[in-house]
Amino acid sequence: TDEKFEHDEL
Amino acid sequence: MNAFRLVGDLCHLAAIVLLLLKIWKSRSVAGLSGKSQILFGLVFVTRYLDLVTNFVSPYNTIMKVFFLSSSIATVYLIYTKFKATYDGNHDTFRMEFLLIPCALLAIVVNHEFSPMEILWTFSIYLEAVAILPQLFMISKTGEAETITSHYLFALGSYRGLYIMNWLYRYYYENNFDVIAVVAGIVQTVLYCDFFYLYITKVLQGKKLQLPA
Repeated sequence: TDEKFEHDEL
Repeated sequence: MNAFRLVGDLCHLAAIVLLLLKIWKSRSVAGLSGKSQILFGLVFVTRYLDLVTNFVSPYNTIMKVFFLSSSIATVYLIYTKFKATYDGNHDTFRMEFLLIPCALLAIVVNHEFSPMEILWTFSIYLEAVAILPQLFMISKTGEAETITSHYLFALGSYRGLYIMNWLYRYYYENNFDVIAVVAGIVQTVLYCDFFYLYITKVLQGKKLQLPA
């Protein structure tokens, strides 16, 4: 399973 | 944060400022695709929903606020303030041909089946193709104002620099997001034809004319 992404990019 | 991403964000910022300057100084939105600007506005709205719930850094928050407000302002300028100069006859790309496939793909291919994550994924897919109405409009009119081509060059460069950023993060931070990378490559490839024209024409001082 894909780990949850912390979207830190704009 | 790395230099590629910072310069990329600054190129993105420059593109948006260039566009606003062009509109404000020439008091005209001639040659601009309102549809692309609507799509970019939608990209920011669906991507920055976490603006208040997920604090990353002051830089991140300030840039998100600027991108959101400037894209909404641009749509406002095109469709209300300078509506008289909006060339709707050449801005005929069907937005639904982009919105529906991106929405469907975001539902099927995403990192997590949650509303926020699906909206983020939708914004990534949509950003990759949001420039198409603008490029389509230029191909129909056969030309673009020089400042509009500078806008497009900065806009295309920003995602190209992000690809370098993703390479860097892959090797040094072991961080890799296949969805953003694939969409970013598609987005940058769409500009290649324009990049060629920009470098061979605009940088030679000529106007951007597409071969008829």
